Amino acid sequence: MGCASSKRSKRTPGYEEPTVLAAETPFTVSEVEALYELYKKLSNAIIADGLIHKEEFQLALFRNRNRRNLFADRIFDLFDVKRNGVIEFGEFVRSLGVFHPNAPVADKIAFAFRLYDLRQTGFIEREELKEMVLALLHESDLVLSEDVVETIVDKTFTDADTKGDGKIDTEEWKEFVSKHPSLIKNMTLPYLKDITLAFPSFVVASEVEESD
Amino acid sequence: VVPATMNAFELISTSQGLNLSSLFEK
Repeated sequence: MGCASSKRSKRTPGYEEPTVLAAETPFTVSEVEALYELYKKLSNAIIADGLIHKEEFQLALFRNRNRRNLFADRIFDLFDVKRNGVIEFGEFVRSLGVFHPNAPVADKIAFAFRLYDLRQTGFIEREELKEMVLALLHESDLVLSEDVVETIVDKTFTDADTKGDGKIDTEEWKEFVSKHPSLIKNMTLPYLKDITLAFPSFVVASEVEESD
Repeated sequence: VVPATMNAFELISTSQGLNLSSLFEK
């Protein structure tokens, strides 16, 4: 019977069954199917291989494939769990799961920590914080004097580094976020609750039937 | 205007690179 399916759907490398991904994330099966529609669009935007390359990620975020950005690089690297230079479908869904409104807050806090731990030492260090502030200023064309930058970084660091050992660990980070919950506001994407409306997955649904 | 009392993490969390909502724009 295998030869009957001349229109068998082509699955990209890294494709995982929606039921498996739904079991591991806050998404329902139909939401994962809708995410696959979005994923196909993003992953074929420049290189038609069904994998999200960094240029495609930058294009989706900034409408510009060449716009480098420290924070977008960090997000890409965290999504690219296998570290093979592309975001596969399973990686895309699991990582976006953290941004779901129903995802545990602890996961959002942990993700933000890893994002800001630029050199992956297990701590956010003062130099990293300063580097991120400078990157933000550069990105937004804001100009601040060196003194003001130092003051902002120093004050924040003193507030967060309660143990005073010159680095922010995960415990200190959790405590700091609990005092400033707005810090993880961008770890929640309300869009993810309406993803099935934005990307209906009729095609995927019929493909599932076909393969049964 | 960025006051010197601004929380540095608050500032960096406004980065466009961290705003994934643009992934969903058609």
